[in-house]
Amino acid sequence: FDELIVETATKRKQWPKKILMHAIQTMKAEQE
Amino acid sequence: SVNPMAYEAQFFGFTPQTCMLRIYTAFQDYLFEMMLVVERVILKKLDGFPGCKISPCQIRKSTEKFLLFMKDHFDKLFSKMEEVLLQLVLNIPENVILPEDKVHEQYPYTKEQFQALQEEIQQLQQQYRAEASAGQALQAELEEQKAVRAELEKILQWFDGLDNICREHGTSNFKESFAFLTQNCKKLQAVLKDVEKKSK
Amino acid sequence: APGRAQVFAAVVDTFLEKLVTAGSYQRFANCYRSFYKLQPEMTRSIYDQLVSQLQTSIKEEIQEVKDEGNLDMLFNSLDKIVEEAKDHKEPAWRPSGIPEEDVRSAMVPYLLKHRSYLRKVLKEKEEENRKVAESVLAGRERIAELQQLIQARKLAWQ
Repeated sequence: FDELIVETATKRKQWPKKILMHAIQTMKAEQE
Repeated sequence: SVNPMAYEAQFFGFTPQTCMLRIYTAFQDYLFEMMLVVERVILKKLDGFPGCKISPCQIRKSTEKFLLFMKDHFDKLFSKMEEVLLQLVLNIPENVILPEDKVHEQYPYTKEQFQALQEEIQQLQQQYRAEASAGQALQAELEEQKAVRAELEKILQWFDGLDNICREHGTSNFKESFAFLTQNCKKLQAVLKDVEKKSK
Repeated sequence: APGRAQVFAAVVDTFLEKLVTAGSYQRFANCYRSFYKLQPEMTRSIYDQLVSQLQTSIKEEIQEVKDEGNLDMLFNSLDKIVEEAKDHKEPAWRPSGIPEEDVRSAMVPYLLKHRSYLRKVLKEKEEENRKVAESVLAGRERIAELQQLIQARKLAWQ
């Protein structure tokens, strides 16, 4: 249970940034 | 009910309970280890008194008695410490948001708002594409117009050239001179006829 | 108010103090009564070593946990974050447990930027097209003019 909490919390912390990176790349490519 | 303290785990990288558990087991291990060391030291000291009547069993009983007492206090004190640390140190007050989540305070978008924003962006993209192709069409027509205009101007120049030829040969107004020419022709034809008649 | 690091140190020190107070020398001598009677000084020195060793071990363990978890840095940074939020009275946002929802807001600032970029380029494109359209219209008029001129010249000739 503890590992699950830490894993979930880590994803909550890190994944929005990762997703954003892809989204920004997509937008930049589209703009170009 | 277990409070998973997931938000704290997001900040610390571990759950506060794990941290406390880690400290608890370490402290407890030390306590036990130390008591075993104490017991070993006492037994060793007793070896120096062969005549004494204290048996290892007695010492073991004393150790257990002291350890039990300590363990009991240890648990009470530790749960107090845990309570304080989980409340004051290893916790994130409910009015506090972590830096990586600040965006949620600044842009609390509902699903509908988000979709509307996405739709608006798609619409803008379509509009832009339409404008871009309209722009291409306009550019294409401009190119075409250039060619057509060149052609038309060439024709006009041709007419100018025609007029210039006439002018060079003294006929400034073509129409009058043409009329004049026609009259002359007619006169000539009349004269010709006349001559022919006379010659017969 | 003392920072989290100070509170943490104070709470652990208090724990240790109370633990040692609870496990007093009297209590220890009382448990090892027979040995205490035989060797009171020895008992005292063993007890003192027990207490100091226990305190040292526990302090070392705490330091190790702090180093491993980088707790001092985290405590200080959390103090700052809490300080910044002191005017924020109502409960702050928390993960909803639905990742798609939570990631949405993270996207919003960039989508807004993208939207204003698209608005800008669309406006520029429209402006540009408007100008080109004007010259296309002017071009058409010019062509019409030229055609009329040619027509007139042709008629004149005819």
